Amino acid sequence: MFEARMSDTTVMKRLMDAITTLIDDGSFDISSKGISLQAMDSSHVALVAMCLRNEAFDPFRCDRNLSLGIQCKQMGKILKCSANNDVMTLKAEDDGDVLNMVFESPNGDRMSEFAMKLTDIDIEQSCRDLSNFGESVTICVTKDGLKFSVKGDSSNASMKFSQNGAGDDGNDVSIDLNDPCTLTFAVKYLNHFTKAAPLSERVTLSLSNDTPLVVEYKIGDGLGHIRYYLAPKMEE
Amino acid sequence: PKQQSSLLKFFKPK
Repeated sequence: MFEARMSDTTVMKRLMDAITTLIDDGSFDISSKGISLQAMDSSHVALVAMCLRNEAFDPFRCDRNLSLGIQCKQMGKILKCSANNDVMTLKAEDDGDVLNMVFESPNGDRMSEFAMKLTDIDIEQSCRDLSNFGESVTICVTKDGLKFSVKGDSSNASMKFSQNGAGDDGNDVSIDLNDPCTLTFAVKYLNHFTKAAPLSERVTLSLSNDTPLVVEYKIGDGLGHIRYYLAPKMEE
Repeated sequence: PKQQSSLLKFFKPK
């Protein structure tokens, strides 16, 4: 039996938005520690890894580890039926094929129940062609700062953030640098990752030459995180 | 020119 109650559905809504941008369905692993997910997009270029600790729920009960195959769009539709300050309860039987979701208004005068069918997810989905890539962004980090530059068909653009300065929107930028690095990525994916921005005031980008980019957003005050991994564009 | 690499080149998901 899995049962978890969350006092505010907002985090779950934002989290599902941030996941659905990359994947259609995923296996959500439920354990006594909380809920986690690791899934690649269909082209195997990016990966999303999410963890929502049991502290994000009260109570949180998980008698046996479960893997729930969830169609993210479907869950998103159900979540849209709740108000932001609704209390949400998730329930699943150990050998069931349904996830029950209950929303209750804080004063208890309204309750709605949904039963979502779980799916068997084929983890080894075949790759689709990587035919339609958007433009590339090159990220260059030096001791002076962080620079994003894009070369388009008809125009070029670049943005630079200085180590101790402030970005365009006034937010602080801090850089922890071992070695300078320059990497190129598909902008399309970075745009997908920004879907997680409402979950956190701060985003952390981790780069190292010739390795995937890691983009991390913390959830709440130690409640968990969502991380995206993105394969770089490289010389053949 | 640079080509998009696959994440599978770096690691495999569980």
